[in-house]
Amino acid sequence: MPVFHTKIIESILEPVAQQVSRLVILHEEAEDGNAMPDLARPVQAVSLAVNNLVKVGHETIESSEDQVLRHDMPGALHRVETAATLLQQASDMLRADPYSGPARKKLIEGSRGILQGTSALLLCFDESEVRKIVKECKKVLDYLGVAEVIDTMEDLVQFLRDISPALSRAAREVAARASELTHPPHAETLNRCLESVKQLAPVLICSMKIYIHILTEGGKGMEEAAENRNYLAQRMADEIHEIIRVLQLTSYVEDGGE
Amino acid sequence: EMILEAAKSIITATSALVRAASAAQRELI
Repeated sequence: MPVFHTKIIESILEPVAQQVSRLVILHEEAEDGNAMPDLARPVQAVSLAVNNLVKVGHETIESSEDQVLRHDMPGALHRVETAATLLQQASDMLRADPYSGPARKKLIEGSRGILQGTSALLLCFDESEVRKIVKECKKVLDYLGVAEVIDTMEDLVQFLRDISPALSRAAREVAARASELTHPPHAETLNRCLESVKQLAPVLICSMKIYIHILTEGGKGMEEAAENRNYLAQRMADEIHEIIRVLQLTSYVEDGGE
Repeated sequence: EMILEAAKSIITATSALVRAASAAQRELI
């Protein structure tokens, strides 16, 4: 069962997650251990990468309009910086005493901190990307909300002009997101709901046309036509609400899974 | 996205560090 919920996060974090676990095991099995090599250079490389991440992170914060990201990301950046400091301290201590136990602990703590901080940062960024997709979905919901008040062909044409690009954008983004998820049931739900929305959209437009036709011709069945249109709009809205719910799941437990 | 690239660089660097630290311990086991 994958631990990381998107393929990109998994591809970034999975290799080092395994290595840190191995380091912990090796450290425990070796007890007092061999003399540690001089880690100054690899630690320096981590520090440089952390400095770059902090710079890019702050630029992302400054340029983002997402208040949640602006609030959460500094904490994750701080965790990474603190972990880099621990690694630096471990390296300094090991140079003085290559057998130092506390230095090894700092090394493991620092490596874990880098992993956890980077993970938190990527999650924070990923959640912000999800909020962008949810925003697109909500635009479609807003348009669906006015389907009931469309009673002329001119309004219907405008309705189509408005909802079509919003629906295309949302569909494109949801499909891309589904292909990024590591948990197949979530991806399948997104794809299934998206397929329903795509199938329902032309049927809804057709039902709106029928309603307008009956209304302008003054024929029978206006009430049934309105009911049918509302039912279809509601079904589309239900599917989009389900898409939004699944988009926001970042662990399997939230979905009642393992 | 730049932030993903920056995160990848950190993980690559940390990975190299952990490998270097593990190598010394592995010799002992």
